[in-house]
Amino acid sequence: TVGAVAVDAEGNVACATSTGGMLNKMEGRVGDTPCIGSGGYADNLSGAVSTTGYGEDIMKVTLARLVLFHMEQGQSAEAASDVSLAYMKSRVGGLGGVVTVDPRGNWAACFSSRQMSWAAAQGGTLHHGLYAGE
Amino acid sequence: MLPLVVVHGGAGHVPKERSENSAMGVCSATQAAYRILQDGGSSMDAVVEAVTRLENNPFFNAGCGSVLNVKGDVEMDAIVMDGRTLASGAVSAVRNIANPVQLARLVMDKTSHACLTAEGASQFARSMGVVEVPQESLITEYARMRWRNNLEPSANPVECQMGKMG
Repeated sequence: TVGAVAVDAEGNVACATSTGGMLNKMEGRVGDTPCIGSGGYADNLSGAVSTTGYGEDIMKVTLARLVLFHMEQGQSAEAASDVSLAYMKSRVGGLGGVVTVDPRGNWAACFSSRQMSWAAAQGGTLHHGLYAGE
Repeated sequence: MLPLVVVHGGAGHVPKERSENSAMGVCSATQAAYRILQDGGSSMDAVVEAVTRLENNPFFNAGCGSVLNVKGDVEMDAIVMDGRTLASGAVSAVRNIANPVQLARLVMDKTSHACLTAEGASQFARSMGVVEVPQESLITEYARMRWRNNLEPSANPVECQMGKMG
């Protein structure tokens, strides 16, 4: 799965996610990616999220929308991402990752799996990572 | 500080020998999207560009490089959503499409629906002039090797793809 979130100069947010799905999946199996609120969500009033991980678990917690609910309650992009991933892991044992932005230009790249390749560009600086802690 | 773009290449297990290509892929996709934003482009244009680049990169599980289903075929899903209008578009179980994210955007822009699936999505693609590609062009040797390795009844494809608990 691959995905992106962005905030343009006018403060509009958007998300996009695309995937081949799960390895050796049943024919016709559809995961979280095309499901609004699970594979991605975007609202100028709170932010945008793109998710990756085990789709059946992401759908159980509607992970993308869950992150934004926490941000609407005042949590930062990073805290909201971490607490939502922790909920998915504790509630249904699911692993995954998210990239998150808010309309003011705060961002996060968080994951509960062993790794997630990510990159961010802001103010002319490129940030990137793959393993936890990078 | 605006504008800003953040990209991910998937939270699955990336073998060491592929991690460098994975890191380079997300960085170049991010830079391409950021250039669009710096030129005054929309956040929707930026995220579609970033994901298109990764769909075209065989090191990622999307577009070319997708994992295979149990029959050895490629079925793909994609979504886009616009935070200004809450409009969204998605496709699921689509085949023979190089860039499902661009088809998802057409669903958002050209239909009143949120998602089109399987043969219906393919018919819509044809009506929009989206060129179909042979499935072979989407399948990599790495994807075929993982598919074969996980056909055994004892295999654990989810753990193979996601890696063990982090």
